[in-house]
Amino acid sequence: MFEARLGSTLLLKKIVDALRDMLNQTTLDCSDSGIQLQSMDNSHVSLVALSLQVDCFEKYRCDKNVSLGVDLKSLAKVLKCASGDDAVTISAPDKADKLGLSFESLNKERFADYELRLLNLDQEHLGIPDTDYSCVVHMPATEFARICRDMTTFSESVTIVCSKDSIKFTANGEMGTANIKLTETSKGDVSLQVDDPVTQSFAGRYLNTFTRATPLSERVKIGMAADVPLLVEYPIEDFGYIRYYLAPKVDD
Amino acid sequence: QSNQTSIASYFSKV
Repeated sequence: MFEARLGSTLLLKKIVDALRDMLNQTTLDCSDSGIQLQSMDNSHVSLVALSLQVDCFEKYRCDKNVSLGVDLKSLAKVLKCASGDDAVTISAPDKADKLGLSFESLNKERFADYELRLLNLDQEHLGIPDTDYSCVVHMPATEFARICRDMTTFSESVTIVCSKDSIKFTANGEMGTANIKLTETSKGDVSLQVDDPVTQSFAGRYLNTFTRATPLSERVKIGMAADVPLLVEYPIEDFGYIRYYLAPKVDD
Repeated sequence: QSNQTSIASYFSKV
C-alpha cells in the first residue's frame, strides 16, 4: 500500500506545471524515503529529477517500492478539479492499475475522490553523478525566468559566461544581440562561487521550459562545469527539489 | 555552428 498526504494541493499543482511542458508521461518512484522522479524530454536533450522526501508529507506510508506511471495532462486535469488549499492524498494499492487522489477542503466539509488510470511505462534510469560544479550561482528564480525569456526573444541559442565576478547571458540573432550581466549583489540575492570560469551555449527553449518551476521556489541554483550538463535547481520548501539538466551545445 | 548533444551521453545507464 502506498499513501501520501500533502497539506496543500497547490504544491502538487506547481510540481505538475513544472513538468508538463517537458514531459507527457512520467513514472513516480515511491519508496519509504519518499517520491522520486527522473525523466528525459522526448528529444533526450534535457533531464528532470524530482525528489520529495517523506518530511514533505503530512502522512506517508509506503510498504513496498512502487512505480506509478502517470499521464501528466490527465493528472493536471484532476488537479484542476481541486482547490489549491485542499489537502490531497494520493494512494495506490500494491500492483495498482489506478492512482487514487482524494481532496479534502480546508474546513473538512468537502471530500472528493478521483481515480486516474496508471500507465505501464518502460523508463530507463540514468545515474546522475555528484558533480563538483566549478561555477555555482544563486539568484532569484524570477530573475532567471526573466533573463531566459528575454534571451530567447533574440536567439534560439543562449551563451552563458560565468567568471569570478559575474554571470553573463548572451543571445545573438538576426534581429541583434542581447547581453545581460549580473554581479553579486550587496543584498546577497545574487551570489557567485566560481573556481574556474566556464563558457557554454544552450538551447534557450529548454531553459525557458525549466523556468516553469519558478512558482515553486524564490531562488534558483545554477551549476556549471566544463564538459558536463548545466544544472538548474529549484528547492521545494525544505524537503525536496526539482533539478533540470541540460546538455550543452558543442562546436563542430 | 554548434550542435546539440544528448543528455544521455553524459550520464550512465543504471
